[in-house]
Amino acid sequence: RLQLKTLQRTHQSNSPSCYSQKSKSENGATILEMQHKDYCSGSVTNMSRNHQKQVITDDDIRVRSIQDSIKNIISGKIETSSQNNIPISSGVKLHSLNYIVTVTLGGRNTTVIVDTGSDLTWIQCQPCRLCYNQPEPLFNPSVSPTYRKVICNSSVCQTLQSATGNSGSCGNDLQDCSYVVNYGDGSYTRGELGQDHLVLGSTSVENFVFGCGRNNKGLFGLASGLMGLGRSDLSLISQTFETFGGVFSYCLPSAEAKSSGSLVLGGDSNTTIFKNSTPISYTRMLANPQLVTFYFLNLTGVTIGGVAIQDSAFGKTGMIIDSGTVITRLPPTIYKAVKAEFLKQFSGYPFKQGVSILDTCFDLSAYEEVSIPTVKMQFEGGAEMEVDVTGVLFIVKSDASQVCLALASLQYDDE
Amino acid sequence: IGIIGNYQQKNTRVIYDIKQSQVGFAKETCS
Repeated sequence: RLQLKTLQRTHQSNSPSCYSQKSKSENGATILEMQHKDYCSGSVTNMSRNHQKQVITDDDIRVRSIQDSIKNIISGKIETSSQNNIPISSGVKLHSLNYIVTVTLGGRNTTVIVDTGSDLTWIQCQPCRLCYNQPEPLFNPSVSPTYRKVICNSSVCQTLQSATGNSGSCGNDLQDCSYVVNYGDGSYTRGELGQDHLVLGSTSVENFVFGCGRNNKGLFGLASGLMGLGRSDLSLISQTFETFGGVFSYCLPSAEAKSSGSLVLGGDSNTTIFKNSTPISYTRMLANPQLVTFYFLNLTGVTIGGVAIQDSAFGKTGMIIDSGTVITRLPPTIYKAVKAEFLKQFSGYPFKQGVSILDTCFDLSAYEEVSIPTVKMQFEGGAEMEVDVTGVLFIVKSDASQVCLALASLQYDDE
Repeated sequence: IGIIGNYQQKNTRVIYDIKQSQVGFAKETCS
């Protein structure tokens, strides 16, 4: 392409006599004479300062253009059919501290919580026996022409056991596949499995299996349901494996941010570079045969303000990484050491009583500016996650009279 | 078993690759 452009520019020059006439054939190859594009006008040997400046400016624009093209291709900004970008935003507007995305299911926009800690995607359905409030209309399977029931003696229904911990059962009409999902915080959803057309950004998924929730209660805010991004056969990631190859990523914005982050499905985790991100550091997922649906990582260290926390518990137990849990829970001995170092470095600020699981709180209402120690988590293989400054402290009261370290302890070491 | 919650994952690109069994992290301004 670069050569072609040079020839085209030569053609645009003023005098026909300037066209390159000299060509020859040698060993089966055709050799064309090549001249500078300004050769014909003579300006190549007699450039004014302005012309020189223009040439340099043109050259700079050209280089920037090439670099941008390369950057866009590498960063995946020019999306391939196997990669899909969906806006993700804080669920605060839906009274949830989780993150939400809007997808289209059965032709209707549906806003759901993004949860890597569970597998079944479900939405509240009509007719509903026990549903919480949601601003979006309830999904009505009877008016979706593409909706189909999952029958109870099907292989799909049998995957419920590994995906949810509860086996599917035959519903009232002895055909429906009834499901039950109980979450760790006491929330639950019950209903039947169905299949419908799902649109994720620019990608369509036919016959996507999801839960039609008829009995739902718990900490879902006003979201219409939940998107399960776990590892079982029933998760969205497994159901779209052929399209997206089992790769996805997200970038969660702070709750105060009005603009959204992104959930990216697909791409190549080894070569993809995200716009405005630092280089990616990887750690291996641990295999936990008892809890195969979770994403387990090996936490090998924590630093507070650059000081490494010493604890024999590091590297011994896996940590689950979950988008559906809000506050990080650390094993007690690690938490105690982290808390002690944080207090050492965050000294001088008045203490305040704790709230709920947060036991390290301060009254910062008298301060316009505070210096917050950095928190870094290190994982097997050298991967590191530096906690963003917005993720270190949890502002309980908006006047900053109660601000807490946004970390909590498990009750006991092998909980 | 500890859990890394979403509050600490803000403004970080978290990449999951089931096929290669790896999770990646990169700093990113998400908004």
